[in-house]
Amino acid sequence: RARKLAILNQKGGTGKTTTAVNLAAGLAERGFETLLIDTDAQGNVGASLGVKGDRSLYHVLVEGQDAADVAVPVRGSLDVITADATLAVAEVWLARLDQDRDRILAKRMGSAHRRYQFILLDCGPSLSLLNQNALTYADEVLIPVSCDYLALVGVKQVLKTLKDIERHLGHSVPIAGVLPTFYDARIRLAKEAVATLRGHFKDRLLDPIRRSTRLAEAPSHRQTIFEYDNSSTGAEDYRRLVERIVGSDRPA
Amino acid sequence: RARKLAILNQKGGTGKTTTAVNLAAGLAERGFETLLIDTDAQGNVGASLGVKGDRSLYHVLVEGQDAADVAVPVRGSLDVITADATLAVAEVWLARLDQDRDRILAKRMGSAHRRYQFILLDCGPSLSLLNQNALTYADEVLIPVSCDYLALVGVKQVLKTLKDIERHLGHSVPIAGVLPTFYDARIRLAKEAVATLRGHFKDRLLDPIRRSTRLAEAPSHRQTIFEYDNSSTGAEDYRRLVERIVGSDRPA
Ligand SMILES: Nc1ncnc2c1ncn2[C@@H]1O[C@H](COP(=O)(O)OP(=O)(O)OP(=O)(O)O)[C@@H](O)[C@H]1O
Ligand SMILES: Nc1ncnc2c1ncn2[C@@H]1O[C@H](COP(=O)(O)OP(=O)(O)OP(=O)(O)O)[C@@H](O)[C@H]1O
Ligand SMILES: [Mg+2]
Ligand SMILES: [Mg+2]
Repeated sequence: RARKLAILNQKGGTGKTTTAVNLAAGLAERGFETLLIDTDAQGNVGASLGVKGDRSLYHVLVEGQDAADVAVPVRGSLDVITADATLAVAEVWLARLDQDRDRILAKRMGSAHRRYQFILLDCGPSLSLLNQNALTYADEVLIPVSCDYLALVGVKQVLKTLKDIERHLGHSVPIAGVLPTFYDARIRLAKEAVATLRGHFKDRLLDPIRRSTRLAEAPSHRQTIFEYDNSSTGAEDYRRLVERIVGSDRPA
Repeated sequence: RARKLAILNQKGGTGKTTTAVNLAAGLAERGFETLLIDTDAQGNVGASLGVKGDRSLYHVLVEGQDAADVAVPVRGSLDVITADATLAVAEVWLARLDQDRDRILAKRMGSAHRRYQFILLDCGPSLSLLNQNALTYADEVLIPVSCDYLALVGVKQVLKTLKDIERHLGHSVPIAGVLPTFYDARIRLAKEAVATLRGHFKDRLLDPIRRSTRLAEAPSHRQTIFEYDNSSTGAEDYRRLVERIVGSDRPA
């Protein structure tokens, strides 16, 4: 059975897509059959890997097409379901349903988890029904948090969202880890952010991803960090994350 | 009559809130009566200025309360309408309306523009009905773009959104300016991003906001950049933006 991991933080620009793409690529490189689903209408997963499917998550969610047919193989052991601006229409469509509007994704994905060992969901920066669908489908969540004050403020809201899903939908989504991103040891604010997160999340705090221009350059070459510069700090940090996720069992 | 300026980019983390807060503060400092409206459920405007109104944009939009009653004075000549997570509920409420769901904000704000000379709207990172409402109410848009590849990719989507509003709602929102943010002259990617933007937007490209830790620290002190460190590059760059906005008339 696949481990289903949502990569989520409603704060914008915290490194969700960068984490989703490089974690998925790292898991595939280790030989795990991996599916990466873009649930964000920006469609940055496709932009980062240089893939534009003829169909997207919209076709799975709203038109009920089979996820296995819409998924596109992009690297060895890595398939992707892309997204584009039409997904924004799906949000309105979900809102106008009278029931189960939080569970549509879980219903549609059906047996897809049998083909894969890991299913990752790159979530958009919002408190949307699409993200509630992603959380109801996932069985654990990875929270990238950039090392700055407004992102720290945002973490409280992520925890509230998780509590709401558990209370109202009866679906518990344990935290696989909180991942500090854009870490720069020379900046006091970054060190304080990590210290605050460590105090709060203890052993669920993952080793930080350091700020690295190579990580920002890789998408412009439509490559993962491992393909673009395998010896960069970005590749090192994301490889460590892969090992940590592989090594840990699904959180309780 | 007030100039109504939406600060918008559906890409996350491009400096929208930082720009909205510091531009609003700079305009108020220059003596213009200014209203800053947070249209993002994250509520980062309130977090950045240390204000938590007892009511928010939700009360104006969904409950029809008077904007003038909900606005809170936070500095001399600067009032704020805050937001919080309940605004996410307003998105579903808007989606379930059968007509005019793009124009509710414009209807509700009514005569507020008579009290102010500038009304700024901090928009959240999404392609949402709330943002369509902000664009239908505004008469010009400022687009902060961080100097990285994925943000550049996102600008095409912003332009599409503006075209859609014009075509479907008959409301034209000219671009007051495109503002490069997180600019670091030592990084090639940043220089390339600005060159690409200049080629596309010509004289609507504004002078970049340089990456400056002081800008990231100011919100943790609930201060504007002018209050926190008036001699920083951040204060210099935002003061230049204020002069540029004041000096230019509403774009044609
Ligand atoms: N550790 C890092 N060091 C330097 N640049 C990074 C790092 N992580 C991500 N980036 C760059 O920062 C920008 C924002 O990252 P990304 O798009 O992954 O964030 P996001 O949370 O997915 O944003 P959104 O909220 O819009 O979905 C991108 O251009 C990315 O290439
Ligand atoms: N020029 C800058 N230099 C350094 N840090 C900055 C700069 N501009 C903004 N920041 C910091 O970067 C983070 C992101 O900025 P901000 O929250 O303003 O972006 P945003 O576009 O409003 O994000 P969202 O998409 O979540 O609404 C904040 O912590 C902010 O303090
Ligand atoms: Mg993203
Ligand atoms: Mg913001």
